[in-house]
Amino acid sequence: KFFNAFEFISSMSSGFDLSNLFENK
Amino acid sequence: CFCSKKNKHTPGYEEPTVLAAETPFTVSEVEALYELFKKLSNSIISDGLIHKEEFQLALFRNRNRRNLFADRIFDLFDIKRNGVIDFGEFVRSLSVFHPNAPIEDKIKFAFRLYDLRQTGFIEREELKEMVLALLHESELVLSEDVVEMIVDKTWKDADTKGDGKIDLEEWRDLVSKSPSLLKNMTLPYLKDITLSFPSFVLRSEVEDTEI
Repeated sequence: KFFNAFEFISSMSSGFDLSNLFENK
Repeated sequence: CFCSKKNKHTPGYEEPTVLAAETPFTVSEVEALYELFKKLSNSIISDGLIHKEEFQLALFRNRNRRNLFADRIFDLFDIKRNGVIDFGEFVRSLSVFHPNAPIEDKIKFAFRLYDLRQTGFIEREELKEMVLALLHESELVLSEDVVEMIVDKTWKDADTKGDGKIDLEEWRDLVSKSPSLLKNMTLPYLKDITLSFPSFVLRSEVEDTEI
């Protein structure tokens, strides 16, 4: 199945995962 | 001296009642966020403001790790465009990621995130630049042809007006067809930050019911 480039970016970039702001505390 | 430590707040501090009234957060949640903010904003430079290095340190446990998307998020959080994030900016920006935040706010924030050069449109070159940045970050190797194919296919789906750029309306249409594009725009942690982070010592000065 083809994946959307935006989906690729949003699901894979660690820089887009703000949960780390909380988890790394 | 009558000054009390209790009243010493970071620069850009705003009353939790005010921030709670403007966002989906409760007063207690804003107070919990203030505890988190103080940790983040004093992790390298003790000035009560989040610098980009502190943001990177919090995200990656590495102050020097650059990342295109983290840079963009930092820039969007930095509403006043003065190179740092103050408490008001932190809460207002994070509120977009609250599960109860309006979907339209999430759509607009994600659009601005991908509009790298802030032209009001997402351009094909920007999309390709982001794909290449992600490949670099993930150490995935894809041939130039495959990258072009992915970008082309996405572009055909998104640029429905065929004018070579994606505007907010086209972005909204794309997201409605693929809601998972906004998955990272919601942080379940924010639903009830006071329970998710019991280490925060909370002593609410104002009851939520008072606002």
